Amino acid sequence: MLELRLVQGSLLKKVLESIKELVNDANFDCSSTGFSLQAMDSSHVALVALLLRSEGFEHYRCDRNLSMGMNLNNMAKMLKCAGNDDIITIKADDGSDTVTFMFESPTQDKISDFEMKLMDIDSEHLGIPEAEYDAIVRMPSAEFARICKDLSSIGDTVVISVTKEGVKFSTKGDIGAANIVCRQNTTVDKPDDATVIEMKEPVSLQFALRYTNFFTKATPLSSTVTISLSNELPVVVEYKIAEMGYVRFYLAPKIEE
Amino acid sequence: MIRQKSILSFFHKT
Repeated sequence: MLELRLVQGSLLKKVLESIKELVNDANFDCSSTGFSLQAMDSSHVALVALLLRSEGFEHYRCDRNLSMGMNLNNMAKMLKCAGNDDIITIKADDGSDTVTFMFESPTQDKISDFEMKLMDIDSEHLGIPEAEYDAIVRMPSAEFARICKDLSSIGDTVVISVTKEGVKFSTKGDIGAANIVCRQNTTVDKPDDATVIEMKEPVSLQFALRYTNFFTKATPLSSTVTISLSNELPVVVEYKIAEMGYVRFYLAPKIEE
Repeated sequence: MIRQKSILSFFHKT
């Protein structure tokens, strides 16, 4: 038996909106730790890892570890039917081939339940090694989204370079080239508006903008984004989910061979 | 030549 009650239901709505275009089908894993997911896009270029910790739920009952295969587009369709202020409860019985999403309005005057069919998904769980990153950039998530969107109108790939000068995002395309440099800036009114760069080694890596633009669908989840880079390793683009966990996107670089 | 690496060349099945 599984019963997870999330008072801030809008978080789950935003999570689905952030990953449904990158991943079609995925197994949601439920354990005493929390509600999590790890899935690759169909080309195996990017990987998404989601964690919503059990402590973040108002009620969290998960009698045994359970893996539920879901079509993310269908799940998003159902969650779109929940109001932004609704409380969402996820329910499943042991051995059932369905999951139920229950939506309660804040005043309890409207209660809906949506039952979705589960699916069998052959998924490969990958071990993500702990890494020390050469450079970690924290910046406003809206700024990162703007940069990815702007550069994708010029080129298909972005080179992200971190030096002591700052973080540079560059692209080239048929019509020309573009460079955007963000310098460390901690003298801002709100801490979330800061750009903070921690650099051990200079880094320069090239990525497909198509994917970084998918990642920025998570912008509504967090006002800041953390980009962790090491030469010749996948970049990690992390959006923290307030007091609950995170959505992390890993993207394999393009490498000169 | 620039090649797109696969995530599977960095992370392995558990």
